[in-house]
Amino acid sequence: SLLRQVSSLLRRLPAIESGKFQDDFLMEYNDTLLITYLAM
Amino acid sequence: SSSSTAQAQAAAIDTDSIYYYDESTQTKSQQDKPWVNDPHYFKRVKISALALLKMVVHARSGGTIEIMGLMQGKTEGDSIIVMDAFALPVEGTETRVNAQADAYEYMVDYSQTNRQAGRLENVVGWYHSHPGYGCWLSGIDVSTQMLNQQFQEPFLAVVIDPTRTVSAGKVEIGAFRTYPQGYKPPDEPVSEYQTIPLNKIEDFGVHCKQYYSLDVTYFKSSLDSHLLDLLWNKYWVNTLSSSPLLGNRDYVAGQISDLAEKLEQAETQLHSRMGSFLMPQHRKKEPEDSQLSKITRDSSKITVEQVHGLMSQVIKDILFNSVHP
Amino acid sequence: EEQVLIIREKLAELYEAEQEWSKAARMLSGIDLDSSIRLLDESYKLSKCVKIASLYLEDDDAVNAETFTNKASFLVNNSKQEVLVLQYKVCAARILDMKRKFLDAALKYYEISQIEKRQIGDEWIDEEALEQALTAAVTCTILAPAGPQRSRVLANFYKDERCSKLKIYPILEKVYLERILRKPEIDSFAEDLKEHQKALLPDNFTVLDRAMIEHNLLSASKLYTNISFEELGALLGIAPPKAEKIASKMIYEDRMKGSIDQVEAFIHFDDDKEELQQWDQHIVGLCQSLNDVLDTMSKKGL
Repeated sequence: SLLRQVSSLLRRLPAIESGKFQDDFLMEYNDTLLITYLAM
Repeated sequence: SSSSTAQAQAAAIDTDSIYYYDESTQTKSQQDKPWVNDPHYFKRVKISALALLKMVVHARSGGTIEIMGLMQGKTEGDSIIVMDAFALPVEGTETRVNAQADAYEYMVDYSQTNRQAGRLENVVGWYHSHPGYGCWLSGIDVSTQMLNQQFQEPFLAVVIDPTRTVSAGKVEIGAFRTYPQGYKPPDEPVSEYQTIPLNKIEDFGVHCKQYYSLDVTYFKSSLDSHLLDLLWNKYWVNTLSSSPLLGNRDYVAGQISDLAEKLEQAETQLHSRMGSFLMPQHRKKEPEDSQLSKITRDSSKITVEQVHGLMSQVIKDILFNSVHP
Repeated sequence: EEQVLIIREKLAELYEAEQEWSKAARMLSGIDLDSSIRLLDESYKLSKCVKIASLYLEDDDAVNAETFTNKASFLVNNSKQEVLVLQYKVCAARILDMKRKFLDAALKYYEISQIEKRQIGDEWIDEEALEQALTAAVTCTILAPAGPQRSRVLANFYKDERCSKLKIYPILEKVYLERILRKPEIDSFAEDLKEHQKALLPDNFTVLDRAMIEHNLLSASKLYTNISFEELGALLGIAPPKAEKIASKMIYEDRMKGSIDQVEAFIHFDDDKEELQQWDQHIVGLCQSLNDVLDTMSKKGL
């Protein structure tokens, strides 16, 4: 049962995998870099 | 092991002794009224973990609306000890003087019911929230607190900023007492720097000499420690699954727009002073520099918090998204 | 009129004793409460309206009962007689329940279940009665159409620690946590339902069936990003076209977010949560299952 638990845990990786997530993540990444640039 | 248990129990009793309410001591302090002769009498505040949690949760539940509540506790020498807190059914603490007048009946009922339930602590102060604009007393707050200190001594004013609490990752809280009308305080040591938004700067500036802040410390009971330890075991899930960047977008946007306004204001003043630039003898010590240095400090503070948020996102991405079956 | 009133009341008592509820109600409703000849005081009128409504409800006659409950609603606010007010609230809740306005009925039952006093007038309110009101409130909420409003009321009940002692709690928990309900669970829940809660709807489904299908559909929308109607029908235990019809109705009523591709016979569920927030949710799940693995290992002494 323990091994089954571990395998179901591994099957949950990666936590999320979608184009929309990549877009949102990079958007947020760029926003933060922009703020840093403005602060500079 | 028995000795260590005994020690642990002794420590617990010591920790918990603060929770004991000695009515005679409090009555004596009420009779002596040491605070009457010294406007600066109270210097310290000790807040229980329970009261802190209740005030922060209440402040956050208000969102961008200011909330208000009361604190129960006692005094111990020059310290005010806050044991518990409860919310008041009022809103708009910053838009009218003495908002708590709406809740007098509620406060009386609550205090009486508490006494019947064996809770002897009196109300020792009020707390309210400043969502996103820092912990200080506005003009309205000063007049409310002065009123309280006239009729309800000992009385403390606590301000909590729930928005900054989220972004700073620690509770933004301030405890204050006002001076009597017309009292000239000795020169204050500069309190810790905090950003005041442009639309509040005047309100802040006019009244900041009418009150002083107290040193805030916290305490918890042995049971609190046990419960918080249990919670701490689960806290790592919160840390890994939270995104400060997500939760605080509106606040950061507000901060940046406030910064832009301050920059424009500083620039306008700089230009308007250019004329006198040619006559150095009129040049005063540049307040704008300190203004500009404040703006620089604010902008680096914002961007550091943002970069911290981004770092946690990148670490989470590497940790949870880079593994592929 | 005085004599008629006395005779009617007497006859009504006799009918009531023989459990001829509607006849007793009709006998009392013959009393002219708005007579211009004699002035009847408001509390008498209120007591009669509530009495007649209760009698009609004994025969599940919501229509006539509602007539008298509506009359009582104009009188109840000024009444100081708590017993009458309580009886009026019970009538109002039962009528809403019978008219299948389940969410409104649930809130009224819940209000009744929160009565603090244990004695009102010479009536004793026992815990059993309050528990029945609470159970009725939870039952009505489960039967209500699935959606955000129902979720909010469910959250109230789930956090009310009195509910955890109710027989109905296991199903309340699964419904609140938006888990799919299996046939055996639904059947056991159906055992305690009243007749009108098992009545057939025009589309040949019972009230319970519709509530359960919609609930399971909403739960499925949290589990899957998309699913074919073939599969969905199998999951819900109904024909695929039926599943499509119910899904389209829920999407149209904004009780579920999604889109239907009729050519492919597929439904795509939307989650209005931001991707980044979903990501955090998935991370919470991951951490918790890691925690479970570690707990299991420590239990096994590994």
